[in-house]
Amino acid sequence: GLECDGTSGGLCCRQQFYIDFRLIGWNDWIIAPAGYYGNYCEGSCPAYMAGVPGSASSFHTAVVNQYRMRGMSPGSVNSCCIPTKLSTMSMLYFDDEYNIVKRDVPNMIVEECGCA
Amino acid sequence: SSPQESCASCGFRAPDQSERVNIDFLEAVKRHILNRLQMRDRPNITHPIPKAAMVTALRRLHAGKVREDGRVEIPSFDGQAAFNNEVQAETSEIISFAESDEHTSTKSGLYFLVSNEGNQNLYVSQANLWLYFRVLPAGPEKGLRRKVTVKIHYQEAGAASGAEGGPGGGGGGGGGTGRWALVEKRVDLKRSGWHTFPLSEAVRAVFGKGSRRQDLEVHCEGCETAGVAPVLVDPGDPSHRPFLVVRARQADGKHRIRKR
Repeated sequence: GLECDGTSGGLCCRQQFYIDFRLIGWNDWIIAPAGYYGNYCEGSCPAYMAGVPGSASSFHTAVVNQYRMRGMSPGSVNSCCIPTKLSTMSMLYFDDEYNIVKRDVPNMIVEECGCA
Repeated sequence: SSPQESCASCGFRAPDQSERVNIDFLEAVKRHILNRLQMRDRPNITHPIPKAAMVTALRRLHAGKVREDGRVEIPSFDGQAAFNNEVQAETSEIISFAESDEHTSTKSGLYFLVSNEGNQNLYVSQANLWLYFRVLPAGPEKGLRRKVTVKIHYQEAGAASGAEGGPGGGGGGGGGTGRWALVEKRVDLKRSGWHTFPLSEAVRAVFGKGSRRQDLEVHCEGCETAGVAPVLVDPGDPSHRPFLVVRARQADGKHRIRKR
């Protein structure tokens, strides 16, 4: 997927966004990690993007894109920019009763974006 | 630039460049993290756990390596999921630190408030009690092997919850109000150190009762003559505070893939 680093020309890309838990005062109950990558997807998905390899968010989208490229679009729904790859975040934190909880939270970080 | 079309299936439309640090956006991310941890609000930490106790527990568990700068690195569970070829429902590890109150015997009692993370149907796959045994300075000479029998009493499933009375010995009024079960282990002590005791059944019993208070009675046969003593809840010794490690997962069962 594309990164929103000024070179994506407004196309669907991943915008990185990092929150330091100290800055928001959450470092007293979250032991690790030190912050969270709240990345998100933004940008447009014009029809010609359908042909860009790796831009489809799923196999189903890749098939629909083939129809769209041949002008056989199934309906007039626009394509939108969504996460295509997510990763797990391991967290260590205190709960209300001072237990330390260690947990892998799946699908927590957006790694890549694509057009659905 | 051309106006951004809204997309029927894109519920979330990121703020444009100038609003990025917009407080609403930040609140949305905070809410997202709390939702994923099944929390309504962030915990209110008024009296933090002594850092010594926390570092000891994490170091014992390899749950996290404490770096020089005090930051903690966490290995994730994933390696294990790959190991047993099962698609793991979300697994979490909960470390509870021992407490004591007027219901627990000062000599042998302690209790834990084990978190179920707000989830009633949490399945306890493993639970271990970590106890530190100290060789007393006035004990026999160094290096002598000391074999003692440690008995951990806990209330069985179906017993009345609460710690009134103990297993026929210590703990307040003597004589129990419920059935107490026992975990017994021969421990060979050469020097001061940590020892673990399996308490999976005990914690399952507590969760089974819909409670979260785990009362324990610790008795050590032979400790006095061997010149050793288990450290229970001692404010003066936070780094040897007993702790309970519960490994649990959400019992959803739907996504299990079994070998055929």
